Amino acid sequence: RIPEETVRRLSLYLRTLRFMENKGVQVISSERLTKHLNITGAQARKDLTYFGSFGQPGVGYNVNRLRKKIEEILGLDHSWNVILVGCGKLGAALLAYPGFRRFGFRITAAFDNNPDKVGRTIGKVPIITDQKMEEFIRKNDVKVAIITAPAEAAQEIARRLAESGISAILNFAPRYLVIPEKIQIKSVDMAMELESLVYYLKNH
Amino acid sequence: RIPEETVRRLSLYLRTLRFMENKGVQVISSERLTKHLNITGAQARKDLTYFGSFGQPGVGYNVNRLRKKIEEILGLDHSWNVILVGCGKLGAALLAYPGFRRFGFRITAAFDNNPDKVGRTIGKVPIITDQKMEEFIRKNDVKVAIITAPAEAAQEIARRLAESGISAILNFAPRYLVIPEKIQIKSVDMAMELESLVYYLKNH
Ligand SMILES: NC(=O)c1ccc[n+]([C@@H]2O[C@H](COP(=O)([O-])OP(=O)(O)OC[C@H]3O[C@@H](n4cnc5c(N)ncnc54)[C@H](O)[C@@H]3O)[C@@H](O)[C@H]2O)c1
Ligand SMILES: NC(=O)c1ccc[n+]([C@@H]2O[C@H](COP(=O)([O-])OP(=O)(O)OC[C@H]3O[C@@H](n4cnc5c(N)ncnc54)[C@H](O)[C@@H]3O)[C@@H](O)[C@H]2O)c1
Repeated sequence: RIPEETVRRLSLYLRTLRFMENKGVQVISSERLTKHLNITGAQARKDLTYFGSFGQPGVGYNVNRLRKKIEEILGLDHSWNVILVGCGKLGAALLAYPGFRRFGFRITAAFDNNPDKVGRTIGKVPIITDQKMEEFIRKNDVKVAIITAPAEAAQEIARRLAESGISAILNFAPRYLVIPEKIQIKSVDMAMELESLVYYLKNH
Repeated sequence: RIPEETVRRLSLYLRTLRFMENKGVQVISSERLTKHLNITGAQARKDLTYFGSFGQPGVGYNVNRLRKKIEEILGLDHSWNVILVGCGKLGAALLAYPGFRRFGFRITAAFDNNPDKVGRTIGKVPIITDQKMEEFIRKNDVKVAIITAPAEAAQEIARRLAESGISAILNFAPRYLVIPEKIQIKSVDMAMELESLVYYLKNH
C-alpha cells in the first residue's frame, strides 16, 4: 500500500497541473510542478516514476497527458456517487460546495432524521429520510459516504453504512468510529488542524 | 523541527487520554493508549520519550499527568485568540462548533465585507466589518486566523492578515496562498480528503 503522503502529493500535483493547463502551459519541469508545494522536484520525479515513465529528461512533462494520468491513478477519471448523512450547518456548507464535483465526486443524496429537513434540496441535492438510506445505497451502488451528524449519532450511522455496502467514510463527527477493517475511514478534525499550526508557532 | 506526523500523533494521544480520564482510568499502557489509533505502542513510547520521561516501565503512564504534559507540549495549556474571516455557510458552521474551545481555541471575532452580516452574532461571536480587521488584530494581539472567504478574496485577505501580525492561518479556500515564509499556513481541502479515501478503494 503506497503511503498516504504520496497520495496526497499526487493530489497536489493534480491541482497545479489543472491550474497550469488553464493558463495554457503545455510542458512543465518537475521543479516548476512543485515550486509552490514545499516539495522538491526530485521527490516529484520519484513519485511519478513509481507509476510509469511520463517525462522526457531535460524536456519535462506534457501537462495535459500527466494530468490525465494522475486522474487515472487517483481514480478520478470516472465519477463517484457520494451520500451525505446529517444536513445541519456543516452538512449544508458541504452540499453547496462546488469543489467536490470538480474532482469527480457527485453528492447524489443527503439523509437526515429531522422530518422538517426531509423533502428540501440543498445545492440541487435532495434531503431524504434516514429510514431510506440503506435502500438508496443498495439501489444506486453508492460506495462513499460523508458523516456530518452529531457525535452521538455517528457510530450508529457508521454501522448502518457498513452493513449496506459503503466502503469509504469521511467522518466529521469528533468521535472514534468502530467499523470493520475493510472499510476505509478518514476523520477530519478542525481543532487538530489548528493544533498542528500553533505547535510550530511555539517551536520554530 | 519535529515532523508534522509526530504532532498529529500527539493530538490523537491527547484525545484518547481525555476520553480515558472522563471514564476514570488512572493509568494506561502505551498499547492501550494507541489501541484504536492504528499506531504501535512502540511508536507512542518513542514519541513520548522525545519530550521527556513520563511512564514507568511495566506500570504505564499516569493519565492525568500525561494529558497535562501533552497539552503543554502542544501549547494548549493556555488559550489562543482566533479570528475567522468570511461568515458564509462554512464560516457559520465553524463559528457554531464547540470543538475548538475544548482545545483552547477561542474564536473571538469574525469578519465579513457584506454589510447585511455585520452586527449579527453566530455562536456568541460578533461579526465585524472587514475594514476593522487590522485594528482588531493589533489591539487584541491575535496570532491565529481562519479563512472561510471565497477563493478570489483569499489572497488579499491573507496579505492583510500577514501585514497586521497574524502568524498562523488555517485556510479553507481552494487556492494556493502566497504569504511570507515565517507565517505558518495549513489548507484544508475536503475534496482531497475524499481523493485519499477512494485511492485505497481502488488499490487495496
Ligand atoms: N470536524 C470538525 O472540525 C467539525 C466542525 C464543525 C462541525 N463538526 C461536527 O460535524 C457534525 C455536524 O455539525 P453541525 O454543526 O452541522 O451540527 P448540526 O446540529 O447543525 O447538524 C446535525 C444534523 O444531523 C442530523 N441528525 C442527527 N441525528 C441524525 C441521524 N441519526 N441520522 C441522520 N441525521 C441526523 C440533524 O437533524 C441535523 O440536521 C457534528 O458532529 C459536529 O461535531 C465538526
Ligand atoms: N475546503 C473545502 O473543502 C471547502 C468546503 C466548503 C467550502 N469551502 C470554501 O470555503 C469558502 C467559503 O465557502 P462558503 O460555502 O461558506 O461560501 P459563502 O459564499 O457562503 O461565504 C463566503 C463569505 O465570505 C464573505 N466574503 C467575501 N469576500 C470577503 C472579503 N474580502 N472579506 C471578508 N469576507 C468576505 C461573504 O460575504 C460570505 O459571507 C470558499 O472559498 C469555499 O470554496 C471549502
